[in-house]
Amino acid sequence: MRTIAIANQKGGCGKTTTAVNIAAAFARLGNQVLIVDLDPQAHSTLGLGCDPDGLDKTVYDALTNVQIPISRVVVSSSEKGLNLVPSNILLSGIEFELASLYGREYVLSQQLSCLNGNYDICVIDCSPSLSLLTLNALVASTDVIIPVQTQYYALEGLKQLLETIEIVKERFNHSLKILGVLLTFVERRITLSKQVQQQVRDFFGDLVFDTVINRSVRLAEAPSAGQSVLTYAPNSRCAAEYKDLAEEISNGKTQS
Amino acid sequence: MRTIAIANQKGGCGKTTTAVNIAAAFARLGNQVLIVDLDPQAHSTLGLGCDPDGLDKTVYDALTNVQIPISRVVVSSSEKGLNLVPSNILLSGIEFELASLYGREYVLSQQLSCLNGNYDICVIDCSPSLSLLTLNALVASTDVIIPVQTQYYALEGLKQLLETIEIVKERFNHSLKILGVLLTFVERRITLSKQVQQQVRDFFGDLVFDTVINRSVRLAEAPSAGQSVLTYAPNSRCAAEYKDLAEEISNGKTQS
Ligand SMILES: Nc1ncnc2c1ncn2[C@@H]1O[C@H](COP(=O)(O)OP(=O)(O)OP(=O)(O)O)[C@@H](O)[C@H]1O
Ligand SMILES: Nc1ncnc2c1ncn2[C@@H]1O[C@H](COP(=O)(O)OP(=O)(O)OP(=O)(O)O)[C@@H](O)[C@H]1O
Ligand SMILES: [Mg+2]
Ligand SMILES: [Mg+2]
Repeated sequence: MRTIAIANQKGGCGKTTTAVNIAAAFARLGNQVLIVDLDPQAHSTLGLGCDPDGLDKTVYDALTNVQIPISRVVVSSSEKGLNLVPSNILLSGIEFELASLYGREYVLSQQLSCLNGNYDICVIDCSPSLSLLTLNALVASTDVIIPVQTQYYALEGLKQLLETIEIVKERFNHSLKILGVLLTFVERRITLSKQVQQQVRDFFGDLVFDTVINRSVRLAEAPSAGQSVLTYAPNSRCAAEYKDLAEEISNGKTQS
Repeated sequence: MRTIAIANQKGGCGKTTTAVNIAAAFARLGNQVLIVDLDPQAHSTLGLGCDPDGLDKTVYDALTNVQIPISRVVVSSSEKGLNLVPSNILLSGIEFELASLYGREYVLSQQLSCLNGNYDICVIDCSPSLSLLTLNALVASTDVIIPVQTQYYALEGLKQLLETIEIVKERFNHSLKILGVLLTFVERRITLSKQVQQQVRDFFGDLVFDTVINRSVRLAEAPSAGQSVLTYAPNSRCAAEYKDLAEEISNGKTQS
């Protein structure tokens, strides 16, 4: 099962929006897809029409109790072919719960390995930090997508994220690779956006996806309807962009 | 010393932008102001023209070594009347360093109490999480400003933030109060923005500041020049908005 973590500790760069919409786009290409919400904010859960407060069990239960296989936590989402491992606020206590557990970095990867045959692709939405949760996501993944907002602050945190990915690769998960860097909130007419875009391409070269995601109010509206933008605004440019990204990845146009 | 934490675990809602620009606006009103960067991303440090990698000591040193008074870590910023307690990536190890320390929630407040006579106002920029660092900020503060982006996901995390503030008030810091909720990224012509604005005002009532911050590319550009927007684009609408906010707070037009 190809497992793709959507990670960047910079807040608000489009992790959840990318996780929900790329997962929905992969499902439209005929894949069986699972999305894991690994953020206590539970925004992927909300964005797919599920109420975090109404859930009996979430990813928290599967991470803190090995007796509960993650398959028992999976729910269907508003999107055909896309299932969800939901989250809620309890997840914010995970650092404390797992603090003294030997092998606490592998808890998610052990749980997901039991689902290997059920899904083609698994997408993991990470919280805006390089915490134990994000570490679990990187250890459990085959690939990482790094959303980068075309704004000044976006560039600074990337060095640290790359270092963290290297450490995970060396010590926990040799097969982890950067699938690509995704430029988000792109605005063609704004100089700053163009400047940052150029700097990111200079720094990352081929790692930057050809597909970019432009700023679009449709992406901000879709979650309030509990839908991916592919369902909410099927003919919009941003729906086409996430479909293009899914195809770019599926066709292996990716780099490293 | 009035100490104002800028807190919200939602990523990218304008915490750093508000911390830097409100601090600069308070300085222009004649106050001696200190800004504390309590985010390992060090964006307030960068946004005020300081290089996080070039620093001998940061807030990390003052928090992990009581022998180092925070006054020895303070540097001047690009803004007149505004000093900075800088941060860098070392700060991301703080949870681990302080894990077994008795009274670890009070470390920042103990350090800041030594600066009481030197400054009129202290502003603390928090990271996008409700971690030990943000807990330290809330324990050390007299007031909290909550920036809320006018987008769907912005509403969901507020319940949890309010609960956390209540817990801090009961157990650690009785004088903490919510100074106000600041609407950010406002776009008058976008329906979603108007809807969320209305929902926030319905939920928070008088706690919402009269001043709102509109979306403006100037706010995204100013940090790349290492300046507040009051210096970078003094005649812009967003510079006027942050000056209005500083006056609204100074005139005591605030609520609870
Ligand atoms: N390309 C875009 N154009 C316009 N709005 C967008 C775009 N991508 C995301 N958004 C909106 O911007 C906000 C931030 O995006 P999102 O929540 O996906 O970021 P995030 O990185 O997951 O944030 P966090 O760090 O809090 O997890 C959301 O309200 C979302 O709807
Ligand atoms: N009103 C605004 N209009 C346009 N851009 C803005 C506005 N406020 C902030 N920005 C830009 O949006 C991005 C996010 O803002 P900022 O970094 O201040 O949020 P934050 O809450 O501090 O993020 P984090 O959760 O990562 O700490 C930055 O690039 C900033 O320059
Ligand atoms: Mg998110
Ligand atoms: Mg910030």
